[in-house]
Order: sequence, then structure tokens, then C-alpha cells
Amino acid sequence: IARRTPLSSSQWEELQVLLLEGDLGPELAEQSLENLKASLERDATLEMALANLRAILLSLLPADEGLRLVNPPAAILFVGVNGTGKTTSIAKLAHSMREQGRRPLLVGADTFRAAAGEQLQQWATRLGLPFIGHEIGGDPSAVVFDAMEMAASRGLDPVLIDTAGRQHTTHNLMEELKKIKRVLGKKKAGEPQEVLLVLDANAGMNAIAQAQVFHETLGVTGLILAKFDSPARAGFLFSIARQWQLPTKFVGVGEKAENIRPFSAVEFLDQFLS
Amino acid sequence: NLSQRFQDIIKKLTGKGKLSVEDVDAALKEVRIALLAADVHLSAVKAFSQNVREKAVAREILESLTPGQQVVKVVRDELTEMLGPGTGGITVSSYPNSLMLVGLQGSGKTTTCAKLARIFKKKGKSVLLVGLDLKRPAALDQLKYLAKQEGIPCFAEQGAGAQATTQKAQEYFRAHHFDLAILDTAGRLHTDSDLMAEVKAVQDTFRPAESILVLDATTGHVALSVAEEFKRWLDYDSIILTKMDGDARGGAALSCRYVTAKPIRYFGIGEKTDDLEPFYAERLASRILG
Ligand SMILES: Nc1nc2c(ncn2[C@@H]2O[C@H](COP(=O)(O)OP(=O)(O)OP(=O)(O)O)[C@@H](O)[C@H]2O)c(=O)[nH]1
Ligand SMILES: Nc1nc2c(ncn2[C@@H]2O[C@H](COP(=O)(O)OP(=O)(O)OP(=O)(O)O)[C@@H](O)[C@H]2O)c(=O)[nH]1
Ligand SMILES: [Mg+2]
Ligand SMILES: [Mg+2]
Repeated sequence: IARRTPLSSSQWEELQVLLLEGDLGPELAEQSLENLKASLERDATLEMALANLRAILLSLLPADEGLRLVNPPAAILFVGVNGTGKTTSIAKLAHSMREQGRRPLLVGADTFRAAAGEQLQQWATRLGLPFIGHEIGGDPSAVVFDAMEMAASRGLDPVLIDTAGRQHTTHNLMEELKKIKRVLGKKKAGEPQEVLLVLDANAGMNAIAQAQVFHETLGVTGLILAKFDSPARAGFLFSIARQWQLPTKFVGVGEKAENIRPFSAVEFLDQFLS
Repeated sequence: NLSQRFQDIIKKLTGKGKLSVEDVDAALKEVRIALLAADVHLSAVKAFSQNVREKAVAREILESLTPGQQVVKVVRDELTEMLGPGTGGITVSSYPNSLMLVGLQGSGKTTTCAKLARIFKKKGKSVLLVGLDLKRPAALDQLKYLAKQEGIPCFAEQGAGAQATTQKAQEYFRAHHFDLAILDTAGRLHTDSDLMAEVKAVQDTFRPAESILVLDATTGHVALSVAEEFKRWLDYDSIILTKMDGDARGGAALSCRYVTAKPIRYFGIGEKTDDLEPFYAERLASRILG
């Protein structure tokens, strides 16, 4: 094989290491390198290979897109497995929305975990934004219902809904999310306008399984890649994009309110291949 | 699907009467793919594959009556050994003492502190939960809530700096003659030297019996550098692998074992305070192999 391919075998090895250590996964890594081999001339250099690889990976990602919100108050539902950064991402987005002149409402619909409501409420206080939540043990669907009423009566928009972390493998918890979505749709047609799945950039292949189940259950409209200030390269994003064309809308890059930015496929690619 | 590929290779191997070195190498390629799909770091995969190959191409394996089964056994045994020691749990040899939990953001430290506190309370020890996450909104509220739920005292004060709070916590721990302090620390990136230095200072103050790296079972390749850096700064003593109630294969645990050889104590298997299970190497080996 080394004689038939343009690059040296140690250079192919280097590329393989680059992809695998970036959590692209063995299947997509093998496929990408096969496509790359097919795309190269006999005299191709490592530089050309990297340029082609960049194009191959870029073609897997959907076009950059932001939030698609119409008819206020627009509800955005934040979901994901435990500890990925949902609550913090809501706070960050709310902060940037307020900077843009919007009047977001923070909704504490995680009525399960210890101090979850307090956590989002403290963020709201810190940011000077309105918050609604219920007692721990309350029905999250009831919180959501009240939140839409509050938003309509006070002219708040968008409505950012925090939910409890949950494993996608726990059926009744996924059913609970379906119910929250149904309640939103009944309260106001077309809601939620966005269902954002928050993924931890430190994750490996399990992020793909998470995306599959949350998407099949709810219809995910976009991803948030949190904790991308970690050296982890989040290569699973390529598999998720290839299989379900889910756009990453935002990237979290730290724990402060301003540490969020719109996703750029080109910037993400640069970082992935660096 | 990858685990099906691996199952097919196993079937082929165990069905064969005679095995060549080529057969073993073909099987090992599938094992490597399975391990990568399970989030084991590439370096650990290569080392593991090399260890297994040396054992698997031995004459007595290839010429045995059931060489295929022998090779599969070598793979399982080698993985179990690399993940070992075999069983978990934490033993504190003398009191008063402390345990310190550290790790990346959101890995499950605060919840695991409460789980461990429950275990030691059941053993008859007087436990003090100590909240040292002064940054995350409502982190102290979270620990206080869990402590109250378990009927365990909690030191959780906001308002002073990290160093002053650590000192105050230790004074409180000593003054009230508790057996065991369980220290909850803020999540941090292994690449943040200020925060790593901060948690090193906590370790220097309390000198805990165990500094425990709390690692999310979904962690990917970054687990290797996490293990290396936490070892470099703290020389942590052990690992707890959380969120094993999901379907993450947990290969990150092997990556950590490969670079630091620190024992894994427990699996976190849920959000409740009794959702902690002693580590079993064989169980994790089966899960990683898929
Ligand atoms: N470094 C870094 N940390 C982050 C980022 N986003 C969130 N975090 C931290 O990750 C931890 C978990 O964040 P949360 O917002 O509580 O996560 P969650 O998904 O709401 O967690 P659960 O509700 O318990 O499932 C906190 O310590 C956050 O400060 C990020 O972009 N970078
Ligand atoms: N399913 C499941 N969830 C867990 C487990 N351990 C912790 N969690 C959940 O994971 C999320 C994060 O847990 P925390 O205890 O807040 O994590 P942490 O490491 O203290 O987070 P930071 O302090 O922000 O770094 C919460 O939703 C917990 O309920 C586990 O073993 N299984
Ligand atoms: Mg939350
Ligand atoms: Mg915590």
C-alpha cells in the first residue's frame, strides 16, 4: 500500500493519529482517509493531503446557522445528558441576547436535581434578567406552562427553558421531555421553535448515541458544543453532522457569561486539524 | 456496526480448528477498532494490542485444541488486568482523615461526595461534607441540600477566598472532632494552571488519605492528558468512573490506567446517593469490549 499511495506510510500514520486522537472515531477516520487517498495525485505532498482532508471534513458539516425564531414569545428548549453545560449555556445565551436588545426569560424547568433552580436563578440575578421556577419535585411541564404565560403577559422573548440532565437510555426521562415539548406545543402552536442539544466537548463516541436518541425523541434543531475551551477536539461532531445534518449553533468556551460564540464550521475545522 | 464486527471475528476465531499468526493479527485489528470505538486512547490501544499479540502468538495458544477461544481469553484477561486491581471500595487506614474529589467540570464530583459520605456514615464514621467550590452559582447550595438529605453535617461558606475558606474548613473539622472530611472542589480544566495550583494547595492543607479523580464515563481521548496532568499536579490516588448507567463504553478508564496505574474505586450508576457500586475490572472489561 505504501508504494501505491502518494504519501509515505509514516505520513498516513500521522493523519490517522490526528483524526483518531480528535475523537473522529475509527469508522469515520477510516472512511475519510480512504476518500482522501482517492482524491490525491501520485506526487501529492502532506500539505496537499491536509488541504483535501480539510475539504472532505468541511463537506460533512451543514452550513452555519443561528437561531431561527419568529412569533414571540419564542420558546427554546435546552436538553442533554447530565453535566454537559445546559444551565450555564442558557445563562450565557441570555446574556448575549440581552446585549442584543432582547428581553429573555430564564425558565428553571429542572425541578429534579439539588439546587438546579437556585443555580439558574442565581445566574438570572447576576445578569439582571427575569426568572421563573417552581419547588424541587414539581412538574416541569407546569413550570413551562407558567413561563409561557409570564412571557406573553410581560412581553419577554425568547423563553429559555432549562431541563434536568438525563441519560438518553432512561426511557421514562425521555418520555418526560416529550411531554414538556407537547405541553409547549399545546400552549402555543409551533413551540418550541428550537430544541438545542448541549454536548460536552470532552466526550467521545457516546455523544453520537446521545444525538441519535435525543433527535429521534424530540427532533433536535441544533447543537451547542460546550466546554470547547478544553483541549478536546470534539470530532464526534462530524459523525453527528453526517448522519443527521444537525447544525451546531453555538460553542461554549468557558464558565463566564460572555464565554459563548456562534459556531463557525471553518473555525472549528482549523482547530480540529491544528 | 462495530461491535457486530467484533462478535463476527470472535465467532470466526472460535470456530476455527487451527490458527495462524495472520488470523491472530486480523482479530487484533478488530479488537483495536472495538477499543477505539469504546473511547480508549489510541496510545493505550496500541500498547494493549502489542501485549496481547505477544501472548496470543505463543506456540501453546496456536497449537492448543481451541486456539480461537484461547485468543479471546487472552484479550479479556489482558484487558481485565490492565483495568485492575479487580475489586473496588475505599479503605481509610486511620482517622481523622479526609477524601478530596477533583476533576473536570460536570464530571459528578458534588453528587459523588454525597454518595461517599453516605457510605462512610453507614460504616459508623462521623462525616463532614466540605464545600470548596466557591465559584459555580449555587454549588454550595447543592452540597448543603444533599448533606441535609443524608443527615450529614456540611461546612459550606461563601464570601472568603479559596485559601481562607480551606483553612476555616479544616479548623471547623478539627474543632468538632469529625472522623472524615469529604472535600468537594470546583470543576477545572487540567490545562488551567491557576486552578490546578489552587487545588494542589487544598491537598497540601488537608493531606487527604485519597485524592480521587472523578471521571465521566463518556470522556473521549482527552482522558489521557487529564490523567497525566492531574497526576503531575496532585499525584491523585484513585479514580471514580461516573454515569455508567448510560451507554458510554467507558474506555477513558483504560486510558487513565495506561498512563497512571491508579486504581478505580467505584462506578457511579445514577443520580441518587445510593447509586455507587464497587468497581469490578471484569465488568468494565466486558463493557469496553462491547
Ligand atoms: N470550562 C467550561 N466549563 C463549562 C462550560 N459550560 C459549562 N461549564 C461548566 O460545566 C459544569 C456543568 O455545567 P451546568 O451548566 O451545571 O451543566 P448542566 O448540563 O446544566 O448539568 P445538569 O443540569 O446537572 O445536567 C459547571 O461547572 C459549568 O461551569 C464551558 O463552556 N467551559
Ligand atoms: N446519570 C448519572 N448522573 C450523574 C452521576 N453522577 C452525577 N450525575 C449527574 O451529573 C450532573 C453533574 O453532577 P455534579 O455532581 O453537579 O458534577 P460536578 O463534578 O460537581 O460539577 P461541577 O462542580 O460543575 O464541576 C448532575 O446532573 C448529577 O446528578 C451518575 O453516576 N449517573
Ligand atoms: Mg443544569
Ligand atoms: Mg460540583
